[in-house]
Amino acid sequence: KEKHKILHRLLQNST
Amino acid sequence: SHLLLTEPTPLAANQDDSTNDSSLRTLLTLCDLLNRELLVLIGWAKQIPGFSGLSLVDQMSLLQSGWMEALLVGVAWRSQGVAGEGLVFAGNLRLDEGQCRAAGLADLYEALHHLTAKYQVMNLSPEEVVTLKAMALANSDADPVDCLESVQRFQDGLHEALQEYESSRREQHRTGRLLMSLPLLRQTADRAVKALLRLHHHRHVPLHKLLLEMLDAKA
Repeated sequence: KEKHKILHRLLQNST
Repeated sequence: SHLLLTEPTPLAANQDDSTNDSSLRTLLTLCDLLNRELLVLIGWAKQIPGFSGLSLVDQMSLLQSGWMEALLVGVAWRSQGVAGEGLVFAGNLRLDEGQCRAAGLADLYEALHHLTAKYQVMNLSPEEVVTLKAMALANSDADPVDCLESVQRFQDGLHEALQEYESSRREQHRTGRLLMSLPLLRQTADRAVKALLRLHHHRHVPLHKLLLEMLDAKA
């Protein structure tokens, strides 16, 4: 998922 | 009613002033708006009932394939009832056919104008718009799906909500008509993605990181 790191981070961020 | 409450406030465009070329300025302004809309869309998706219950892999897949469809439902809705033929990307960013063509977005204009006209004839209600947007995401045909059962449950919940809403209005044909409008939405989104990728690769229009990441996922 390295290629999609921004989306991954935004989804993991609970706020 | 939950979707109506969580519908984000429409964003305003920030006029780009990095260039004197007015068509490039339009394009950069639009891309900046789309990038910020994507951020809002991802936050909005998490609030759709059932979305957060999906695996992280499925959440990512649905957003990667359905984001443009969900964004275009918003543009087509904002463009309803506007005098003339313009597309309303934001309250302060309305583009007519000539402006789109000058910015290299003639194909996007044609596709979106068709979609907007279709929705206009259907005379959508706000309830239908927010449900359509959520269904576009749920129905994005991401492949592969990690947990098909959860994704289907997510789709079923939205379908059920739409059916309940339409039966409360005694509009038995509306659910089918809305579902039958999804292929045009898919087609319009594909053309929009291709147009932006073309501008980025052939005309070297710089794009924000998130927008580029999401476009690359569709490439």
